Amino acid sequence: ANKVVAIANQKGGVGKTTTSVNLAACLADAGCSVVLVDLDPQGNATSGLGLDRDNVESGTYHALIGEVGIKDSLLPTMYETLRVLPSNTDLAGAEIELVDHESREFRLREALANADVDVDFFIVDCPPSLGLLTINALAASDTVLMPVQAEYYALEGVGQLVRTVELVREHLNPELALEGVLLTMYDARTNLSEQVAADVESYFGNLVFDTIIPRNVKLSEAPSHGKAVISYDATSRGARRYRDLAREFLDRNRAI
Amino acid sequence: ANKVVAIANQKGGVGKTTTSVNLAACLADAGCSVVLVDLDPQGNATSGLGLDRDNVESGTYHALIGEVGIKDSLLPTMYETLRVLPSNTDLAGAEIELVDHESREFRLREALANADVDVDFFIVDCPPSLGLLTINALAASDTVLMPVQAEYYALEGVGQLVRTVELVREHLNPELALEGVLLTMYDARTNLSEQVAADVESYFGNLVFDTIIPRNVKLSEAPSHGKAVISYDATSRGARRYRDLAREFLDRNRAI
Ligand SMILES: Nc1ncnc2c1ncn2[C@@H]1O[C@H](COP(=O)(O)OP(=O)(O)OP(=O)(O)O)[C@@H](O)[C@H]1O
Ligand SMILES: Nc1ncnc2c1ncn2[C@@H]1O[C@H](COP(=O)(O)OP(=O)(O)OP(=O)(O)O)[C@@H](O)[C@H]1O
Ligand SMILES: [Mg+2]
Ligand SMILES: [Mg+2]
Repeated sequence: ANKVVAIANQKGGVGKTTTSVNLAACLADAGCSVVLVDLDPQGNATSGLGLDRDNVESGTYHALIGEVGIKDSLLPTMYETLRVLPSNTDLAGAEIELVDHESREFRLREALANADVDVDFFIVDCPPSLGLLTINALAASDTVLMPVQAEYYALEGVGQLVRTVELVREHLNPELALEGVLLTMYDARTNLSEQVAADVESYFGNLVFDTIIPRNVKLSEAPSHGKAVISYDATSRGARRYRDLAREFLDRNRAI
Repeated sequence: ANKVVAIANQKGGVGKTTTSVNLAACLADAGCSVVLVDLDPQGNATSGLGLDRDNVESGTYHALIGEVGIKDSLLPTMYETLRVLPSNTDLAGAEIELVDHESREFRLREALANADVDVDFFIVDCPPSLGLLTINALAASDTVLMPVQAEYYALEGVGQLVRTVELVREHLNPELALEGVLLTMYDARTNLSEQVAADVESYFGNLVFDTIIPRNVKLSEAPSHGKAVISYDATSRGARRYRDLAREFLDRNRAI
């Protein structure tokens, strides 16, 4: 219970939020209890599930600075067993504010330990950087799921991400393991996608999820309706692939 | 001369680097002298022009901390009048290192003022955040060019970007103006692109470039060959649109 999974990659626009929102929703739909932690000052995971970022009273920022407990900030969603710890622009100041804080890397870990919440999974959506917010997520997590867009620049950044995970494992969180690597925005018509997939598979072997997320316009339309893709268009390829991912994720976790 | 243009947007993956590299190359190809400043620890602009990030002796990081002058770190590219101030992973530590530094927001501005380099344009590729590196870029720039991906999450973030530019103008750089807003990865087959374009145009009016960059696979293939798209596939839609952008950019700048 209370397994914490960080969705992280410093490369921008690789599908971290899309994966966080849709994996969380599919797990909830499959009967799991889930809290989605929005650790990105952009607040896309918050609005992607139909919540109003501009009217958040307390959220992730307040949990990090220890002002409000996580339990008191959780917001319900249209999925009965999925709640969100929302983000707002206060979070943008957190990185600078936390720098001089004692145990600055463990603020999220401490907040989750004191959360007094009992769920199957915490899914943590990270911002596109390797700064203190993402370090907090990795220090607090049991595993990290890495979305890798099927593009050249995204492939280039994977090495830096792996080194950062190694450093966090050595100095901050010895239990941190890799949940898996997820190929996203895969376009079967281009050689580039095939080449990137081949490189990722040779680098990570069976840590790569069998499920590959294709480029699918329904995935980018769903957030404008404040819904996960399984509610926006359940028969779309995007919805079917994220359901497959949730099933594969659960198989890997039940096997433990 | 020496006009400084920041290419900025905290939303990840919206085409900042693709615009920096291709606008810089097209301007150089049209006879301008350009320095591309890679201010992103990912170093995508550096590798996108065929340079080796892992063998950078000195670059943007060293200029920010005042260790090496910009002129001594510039690297040549395949374009005669385009040079790069390269980035490497040292830059990842700069944000935390600069926090306690006096005049931490003006490190880049001071380095450019002392650069002893005479060019038409400095193009500054920013990381996907509104932290100290991007603030340094905005404090050092004459104008900011905002790439906005034709997607919902990218549209959501525009307000925060505009507010940050306003704050920098009020407190750090009263001369900072908007170079323009560039629509990127526009897919004419989807309603989403049309809706986002309409919203952006109603918000920014004639600050939106007439040139719209379409989604074009040649743009994402070019970096794996270390080339700008005009050299990778000169007849592609991606190459033609970035040439159009360079022409429109020069028209706006010559008119001044
Ligand atoms: N498989 C997909 N097919 C089509 N569009 C997608 C897909 N996955 C994500 N998108 C769209 O691509 C954009 C980038 O995805 P997303 O915002 O989830 O990435 P991110 O890694 O969270 O970005 P950031 O680095 O800014 O946090 C979004 O507009 C999203 O709607
Ligand atoms: N018009 C386009 N058509 C197709 N692919 C594109 C286009 N523009 C950019 N890309 C690809 O989309 C991805 C994101 O673009 P890019 O890396 O330039 O964005 P960015 O804003 O610099 O990202 P980051 O936030 O990580 O710095 C890259 O893989 C790039 O090759
Ligand atoms: Mg995101
Ligand atoms: Mg970039």
